[in-house]
Amino acid sequence: LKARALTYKWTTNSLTYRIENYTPDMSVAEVDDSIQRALQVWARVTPLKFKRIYSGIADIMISFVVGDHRDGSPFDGPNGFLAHAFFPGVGIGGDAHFDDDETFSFRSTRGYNLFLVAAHEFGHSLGLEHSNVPGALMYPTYSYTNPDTFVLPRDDVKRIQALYGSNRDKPVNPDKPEPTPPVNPDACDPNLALDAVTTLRGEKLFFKNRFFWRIHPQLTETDQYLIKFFWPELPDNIDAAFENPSTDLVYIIKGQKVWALSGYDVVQRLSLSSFGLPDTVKKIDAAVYDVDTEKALFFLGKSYYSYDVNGKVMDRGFPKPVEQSFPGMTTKVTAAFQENGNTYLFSGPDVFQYNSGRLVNVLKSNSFLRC
Amino acid sequence: FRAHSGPVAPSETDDHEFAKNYLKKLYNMEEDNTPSFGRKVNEMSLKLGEMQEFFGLKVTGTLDAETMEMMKKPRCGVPDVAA
Repeated sequence: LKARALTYKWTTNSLTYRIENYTPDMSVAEVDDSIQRALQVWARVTPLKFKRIYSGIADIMISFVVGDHRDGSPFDGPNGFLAHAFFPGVGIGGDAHFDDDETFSFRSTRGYNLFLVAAHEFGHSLGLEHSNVPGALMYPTYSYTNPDTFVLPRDDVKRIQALYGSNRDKPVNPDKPEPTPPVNPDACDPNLALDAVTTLRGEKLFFKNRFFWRIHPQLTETDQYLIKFFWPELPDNIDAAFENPSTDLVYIIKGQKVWALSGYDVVQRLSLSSFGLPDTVKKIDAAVYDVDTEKALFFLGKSYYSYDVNGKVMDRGFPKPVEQSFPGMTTKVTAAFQENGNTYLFSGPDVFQYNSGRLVNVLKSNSFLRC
Repeated sequence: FRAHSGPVAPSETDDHEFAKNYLKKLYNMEEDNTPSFGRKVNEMSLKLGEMQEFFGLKVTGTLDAETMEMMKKPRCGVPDVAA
């Protein structure tokens, strides 16, 4: 990986593209729009300009093909390889091929979003290799992101600008600056405030934005992944998560929606009311399953609910102030998990460790992330 | 995660073949026609290690479940390493 002798780039900033044919999955207008927006992802941050031509040879020839299409890299039917593209150069250089055995889509999460796949392939057409930064557009595997709110991540911006420079003729309007490219959250940020924490079959998962860190008891390093990498169906920026070891299920919560996971598989789709929470509760801040009492605790602001999982009923007298059961916990609980008899309540960057209802320690949330 | 998704576990030879093609196409694993089995296994283990390192998996050099899960993900057909 490190011994890259060659860099491929175009010697001009004015490039042409031509759409040779269309997929039956989408209308002509949808394909045109997806391709044009995919090119704009790169034009927005470089001096590159893309002009569409309708005949002859363009720098970037775009086509939908299946199986062996005589370029030495046959496609493999549905899934697997979705598309590929060639680095800048004459002839096939710069061209992008899309496997029409896939189902491409325009806006829905059905199949593979053509805009996302095309934006990635055009990165290759412009000379970029794959990136191993999770969440980067040039990461090799497909991962759905809402195309309407898509912003080119910083790793990709950095690498394309290393080839072509930045977009000089579009000065930044200080009143309305470009959206800053999203940066992966830093596990060692002292002010790290997590969205949710849960255990999962002996591991610990720490959720932040569209990512999570995974701590395996036998591994020394902390690995970061996209949530959708493992669970494409799950949303980003979740509210809470907890594991019920006795059922081997992990519950992921966002708004009133709840997803029950068994390993990689989403096995149930529930709602907060499935846990006895009143309909007036639209969102919670944190959740944890107490293995001793076999109760699921749901934290909302400075109070919390206790749900008897076996009896399938909310305990009487709830909600209660958190501080009543967890003395010293005076701020909002933003995440929680339990391990080896300790209950850890996160509040922003701080973690309050309780044992048998007594506050025994105050930590930093990133102290779990092996900084 | 100890994954147990999927209705029928593919045979090991299928997985091995799949992994071999994956590494040939995406990690420049050489096509090797000389029957020296020892060397072939080594190269595959090396390439598996390279792929595991790229994706931030545990670098074992062996075809474990997590590595197989990663290989099965839909992806771009451009190699991950320079030819």
